[in-house]
Amino acid sequence: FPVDMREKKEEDVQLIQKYLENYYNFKKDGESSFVWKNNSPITKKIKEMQEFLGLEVTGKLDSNTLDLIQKPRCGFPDVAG
Amino acid sequence: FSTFAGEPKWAKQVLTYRILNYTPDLHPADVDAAIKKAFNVWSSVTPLKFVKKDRDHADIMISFAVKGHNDFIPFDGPGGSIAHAYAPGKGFGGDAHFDEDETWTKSTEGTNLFYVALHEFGHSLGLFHSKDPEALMYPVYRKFDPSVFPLHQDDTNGIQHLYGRSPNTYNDPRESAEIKEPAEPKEPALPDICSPDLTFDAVTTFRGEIMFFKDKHFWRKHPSVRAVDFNLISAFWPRLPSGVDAAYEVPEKDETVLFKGNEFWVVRGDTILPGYPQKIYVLGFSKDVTKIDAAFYNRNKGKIYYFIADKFWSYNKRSQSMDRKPRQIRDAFPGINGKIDAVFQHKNFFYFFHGRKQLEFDPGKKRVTRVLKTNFWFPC
Repeated sequence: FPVDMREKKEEDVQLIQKYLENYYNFKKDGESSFVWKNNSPITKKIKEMQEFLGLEVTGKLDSNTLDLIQKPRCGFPDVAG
Repeated sequence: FSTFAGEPKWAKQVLTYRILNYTPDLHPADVDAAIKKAFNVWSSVTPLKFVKKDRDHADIMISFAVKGHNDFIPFDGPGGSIAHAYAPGKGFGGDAHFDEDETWTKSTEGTNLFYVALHEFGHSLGLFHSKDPEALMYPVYRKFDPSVFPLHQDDTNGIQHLYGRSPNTYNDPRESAEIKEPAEPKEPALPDICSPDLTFDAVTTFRGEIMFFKDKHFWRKHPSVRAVDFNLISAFWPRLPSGVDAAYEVPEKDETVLFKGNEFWVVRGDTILPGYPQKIYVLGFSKDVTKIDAAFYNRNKGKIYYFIADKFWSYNKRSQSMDRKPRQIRDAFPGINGKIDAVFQHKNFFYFFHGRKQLEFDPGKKRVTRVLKTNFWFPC
């Protein structure tokens, strides 16, 4: 990626990680932000989030997912902690 | 819809709430109104009732706070997390917290307090987040649309799964096919809004709505909105007795006058104005009048009409004088005979309630134009 794209991507990753920690009981395990495998914990959590919120389940940080997680919301988690 | 693990819910039907502090974004009266309105929505579809407390512990404690605020979930500044609430239980249970870093409004701009409170109180009552994007209990905030009843059928199904239906709630049978059987009511049967035998103690306009009084309750209905609110009189006016005899509103003064026996009270919103009750004799009635059956304020003429048995007295607000003697109701209102239960004015018609009938009277034509059921105003 060009540098500015990398920075943007890093911001998005932090955003989703924080969202998943807050609302989907995600525990960060030091996984590299950029190297996501299909069955990695963060991909699974993104899929779970997308399924719950009625988004297309891709496991990826697509624009619909990013848009939705930036909207104001209830602070209560979507999955039981 | 879904509920919390273990399905916690309140074991009682009358719950208390207390507003611990107020956001500077709104007038305190607007906060009170938004909170009350949110509870009223949940009341309208369940047997639950909510009573405001001003001190001590309440089942649902409501507060505005920023960042860390001594619970398990800190707020995060503007946007993001805007509020949260806890499932029914002791301690934090049922409590609702609102992020003071949001801009709270009573309009569709910013963050509408009523709409967010309604969602949070869903948690306070035991509803978890819904996966249905149309449901109120979906976790993402949507712009509030005041023209639409805020509960989706999914929310209604969820709350009625926990508490059963309100005996006074209208449910469209096409929409409620999946509703489970309601829980057995734990209190004596409440008046049935759609019963052909329904009668009212008093009816009045009230800030654009119509209030129908019956024993210790009243219904609120906006003429152009389908939903009906059902409340305890004591939840609005704690010092007022049940079984109101008559009521009328003077809209230009934003005052409503309520009668019981030989006493009356004047209220503005949910506040009883100081100096009441007063005896009805200060209004000019003779001592043989012990109660008023019905009353209404004729906005066109600036006159208040008081109905007692088969007669009525009129009070001219402009000249501030009461009739010396009562007149026969049938002489001034042909077709209206005998004692009436309640009366109110809507647009250019007077609506007289007489037992199981409601008579629409056109004062211009001086005749009854329609005979209606008492529950004509409700979606029965």
